[in-house]
Amino acid sequence: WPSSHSKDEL
Amino acid sequence: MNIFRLAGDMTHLASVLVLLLKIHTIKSCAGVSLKTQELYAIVFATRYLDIFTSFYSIYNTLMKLIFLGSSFSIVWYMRYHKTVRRTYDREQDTFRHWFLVLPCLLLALLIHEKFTFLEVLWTFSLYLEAVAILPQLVLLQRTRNIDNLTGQYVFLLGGYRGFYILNWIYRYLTEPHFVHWITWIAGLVQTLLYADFFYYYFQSWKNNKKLQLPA
Repeated sequence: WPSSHSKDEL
Repeated sequence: MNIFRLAGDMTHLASVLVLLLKIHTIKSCAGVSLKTQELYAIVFATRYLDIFTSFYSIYNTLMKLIFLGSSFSIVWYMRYHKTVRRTYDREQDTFRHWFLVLPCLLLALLIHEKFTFLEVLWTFSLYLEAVAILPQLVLLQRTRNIDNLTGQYVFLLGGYRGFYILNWIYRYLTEPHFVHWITWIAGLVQTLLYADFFYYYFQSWKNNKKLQLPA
C-alpha cells in the first residue's frame, strides 16, 4: 500500500 | 500492509460480526451499551469522511463501508428494532457519553497534525475511539452476568488496537518518516483502558468460570 502517512489505515 | 495491521483489521471485523451475530440471531442486545455503539458510529463517520475523496485500495474502501454500515445498523437495531430494543437495559447504560465527545472535540481543535476540517475531525475520531469503550466497560461491571458473545465482542474490540500498536512499531522500523505520535498515544490509551478487562477475561478463561468484573 502506498503513502507513508497513516490515513491509509482504518 | 503488514501482518499486524491485517490481523488488527480482521480482529476488528470479527468483533463487529460477533456483535451483529448476537443481535441478529438471538434478537438480543442485553449487556451491550448503546452509548458505546453510538460513539463508534460517530468515530467511523468522522474517520472515514475521506472515503469519497481519497482511494487507497479496494480493501481499504470495502472495510470502511463495512465498519460504517455495521456500526450504524447496530445503533438502528438497538434503537428501533421492535424486539431488540426491548432487550436493551436502558437503566444500566447511563454513562453520559456526550461528556466524552466534547473534550475529544476540544482536544482535537488543540492538538492535531494539520488544522484542516478533515484533519481535525479525523483526529477527533482517534481521541473518541480511545474512550468509546468506557460506557460498555461500565455497563459490564454493572450487569453481573456477562454472556459469552458480549465478552468476546469486547475482547476482540480491545485486541484489534493492540495489533495496530505492533503495526505502528513495524511501520516505524521499516518506513522512514512514519511518525504519528497522536495516533500512537491515542491507540496506546485505548488499549490500556482494556487492561483490567483483559485480566479478568483471561482469569475467567483460565479457571473456566463465568466472566465477572469486580463492581
